[in-house]
Amino acid sequence: PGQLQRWLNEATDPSVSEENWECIQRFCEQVNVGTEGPLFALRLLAHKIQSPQEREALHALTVLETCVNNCGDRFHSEMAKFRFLNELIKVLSPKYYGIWSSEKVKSRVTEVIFSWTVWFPQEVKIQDAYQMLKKQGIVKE
Amino acid sequence: TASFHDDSDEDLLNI
Repeated sequence: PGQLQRWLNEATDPSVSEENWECIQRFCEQVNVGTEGPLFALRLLAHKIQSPQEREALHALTVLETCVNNCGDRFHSEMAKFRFLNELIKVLSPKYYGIWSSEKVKSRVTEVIFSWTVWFPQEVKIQDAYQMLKKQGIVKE
Repeated sequence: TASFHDDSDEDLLNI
């Protein structure tokens, strides 16, 4: 987890506006090392995505999307659990981090969850999470 | 040998 944390800190540095693809790539490679990789990686990513610093959160969303495209089934099954989906939902909810997160971050989180409903139709929990957000009026069509 | 991999999950957050 230490190495994952170091790559992620560098990849989400809020003082840098450009994407650091080298660090993002290293982080994704590190996710696949060891059985705990996906679990730790998602825990670290959730924390960064919840950051009140817009740039840090947006960088973290880019890292997340790169991982979804590059990491395997173990990462996908872990991100499709309520444990991680709840962390994303907290960014959208005014009862949680929604009061600090910017509209830009919130709309990207919504896009990410929506895109997963399309790419991973077999993941029932993703569909449930999205339906709940719609029912609560947090996601508008 | 048993893995430490945690397969458990939470419930969907009620907001």
